[in-house]
Amino acid sequence: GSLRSQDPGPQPLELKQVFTLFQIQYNRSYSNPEEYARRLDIFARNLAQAQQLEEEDLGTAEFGVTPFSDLTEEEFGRLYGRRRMDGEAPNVGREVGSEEWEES
Amino acid sequence: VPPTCDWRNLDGVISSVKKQESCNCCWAMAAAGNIEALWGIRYHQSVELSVQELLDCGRCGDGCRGGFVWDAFMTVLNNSGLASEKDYPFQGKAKPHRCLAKKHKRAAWIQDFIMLQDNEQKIAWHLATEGPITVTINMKLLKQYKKGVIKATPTSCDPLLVDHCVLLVGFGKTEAEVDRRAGAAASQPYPRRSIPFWILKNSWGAEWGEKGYFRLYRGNNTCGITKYPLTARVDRPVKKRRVSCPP
Repeated sequence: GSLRSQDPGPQPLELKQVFTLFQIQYNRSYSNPEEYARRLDIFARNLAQAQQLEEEDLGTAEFGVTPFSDLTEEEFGRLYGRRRMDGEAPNVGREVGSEEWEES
Repeated sequence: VPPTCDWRNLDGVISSVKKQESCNCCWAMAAAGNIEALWGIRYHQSVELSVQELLDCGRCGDGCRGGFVWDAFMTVLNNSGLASEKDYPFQGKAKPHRCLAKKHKRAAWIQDFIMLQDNEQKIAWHLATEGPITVTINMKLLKQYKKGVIKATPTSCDPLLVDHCVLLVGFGKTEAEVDRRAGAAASQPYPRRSIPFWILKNSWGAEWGEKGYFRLYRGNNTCGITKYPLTARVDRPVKKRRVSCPP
C-alpha cells in the first residue's frame, strides 16, 4: 500500500520484503542476481522519491509502490511518455502566415 | 456548472480501463474513449471502438511511437468513422502500412472535433453539459501515484511539458485537513479545507491508481491540464439539446 497507510506494525517491513511483495503482486522476475540487485536499487530509489512526492503534494495524494516501481525514469518515459512531442509543445500554435505553414 | 459530475455513473458511456502495454498509444486510447462516451450520451448506444485502427491508419506512421489526439480524430474523419474493438482488436503494436479500415463496418463516426479554451471553468461546463474531453498532461507524478488528489505547483509538475493523454470524465470536491501532515500528528481535529478535483481515466490498466483512474486538483492548471483540451463532436450542429451529468 502507499507509504502513508502502510501499517508501521512492530517494525516496518524490510526493503527486500517489500520488494518481494511487489514482485508477487505485479508478477515480476529477474533473469539473474545482478539484474535483481539493480532492480532492487531502482525500487528503493523510487520508494524514497514517492515519500518525497507525498511530502511535497499540496492535495491528498498518496504515493508508493505501483506497477512501475522497478523502472527508472528513462524506462518509464520511454514506455509511457507520448514522445512525439519529446517534451516540447507541438508547433500547432505556429501563427498563420509563416512560409512553412503555407507549404504545409 | 453543477457541483459534481461523474460520467462513469451513467451506463454505456465510459468503457473499461485499457492498458497500453508497451505501445505508446495514450493519444489513441483517449480519443477512442472520447468518441465512445459521446456516442453513448448522444445515441444511448454503448460502443467500444478500435484503437488499433487509429494506430494502423494514422498519417504519422507507427502509432505506437506516440502521437496526437487531433491526428486520431483526423483518421476517424478520413475513414468516415471507426470500427469496433471487436472487429479490429488492439494488438499492442502498430502495423502502419496495414490499415484494415475498409474491411470493417463503421461502429461510430464524428462530425468534427474542437479544442476548448484553456479555462478550467469552461472545461468543467463543457464536460458537464456535453461529455468527456481528452486532455494532455505532464505525467511526471503519475508513476508513483496510488490514490487521492494530486495538487502540484509549476515547479513540481511543469504545466508546459505535457506528454501524456488521458480522458477527463468528471469532477468533484473532497475535504482534507488544512495540513494533512500536521493533522496526522496533532491530537485535536485540524481545520478542514475543501479540495476541488478532476476525475481522469488513464490507460495503464485497472491495477494502477484508483482502479485505473486518478484525480488532479481543479483550479490551478495542475500538470498543464488546460493546455490541449480536445473533444470530438458526434452531433450535427443543430439546436442544442441539454444533457445533464449524473452527480
